[in-house]
Amino acid sequence: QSNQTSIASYFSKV
Amino acid sequence: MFEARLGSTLLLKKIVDALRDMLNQTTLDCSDSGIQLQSMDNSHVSLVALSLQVDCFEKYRCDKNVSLGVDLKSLAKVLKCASGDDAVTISAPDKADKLGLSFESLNKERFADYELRLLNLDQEHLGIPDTDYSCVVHMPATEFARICRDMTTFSESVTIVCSKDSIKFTANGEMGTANIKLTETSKGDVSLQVDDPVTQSFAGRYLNTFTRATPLSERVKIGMAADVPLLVEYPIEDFGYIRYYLAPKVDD
Repeated sequence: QSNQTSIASYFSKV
Repeated sequence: MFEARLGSTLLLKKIVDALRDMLNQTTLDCSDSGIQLQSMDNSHVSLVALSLQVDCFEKYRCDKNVSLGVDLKSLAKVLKCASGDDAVTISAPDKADKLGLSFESLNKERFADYELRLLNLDQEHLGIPDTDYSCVVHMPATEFARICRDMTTFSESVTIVCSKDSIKFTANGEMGTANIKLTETSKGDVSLQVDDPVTQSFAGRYLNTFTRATPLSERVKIGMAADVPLLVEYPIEDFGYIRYYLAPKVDD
């Protein structure tokens, strides 16, 4: 079973 | 005042086509270095970044940074009114609430002007760090599109295994399993630079959405590294790019 992660968790907010 | 003229409307059509399956609305950030765009899809799984440098345009003027919020479906409708070989000028005065689009036919005998209502979009920007991808693969864009299409016939999830001598795509579903392996070709149209092998799984429907950019470029670059999103990059002529980032799936 694999889960989809969010792209926002990899890049910092500007 | 912002004004940018492209020699071919077809390029703008291809760019909008590359975005519209992923985004409904987006903001064009215009500055004196060109036009940039950055948006996540609605589910925040993927991100697209577009850059068109000033050299991309026959004429470019941007007195003051301006962010133009556009509805891509509406923009596509306006572009449908134009011929691919028309020249297109997009313009907006400072504090604009409308985007101007003027099309000039190749023989300079037909001029058409449209105005598109701008949207006030509140978009958050993410800082995308420069990443050293341990696997970088170049291949024909049509080959990548074909692989993504074929993989998603089998499964929603696509596993990419990138090793020293090959890149392998695997989809395992109820119907059965699909494996496609590419090695470096003597012609050089598939090339692999691999420092560390990487295996990651991704949602195939996002990969398929990215391949809407195929008409923009003959070649696509794929970047992978452990614990970072996948990069799928299409160069736009010599003056820009469209980059898609996709978060990998992680095991429970």
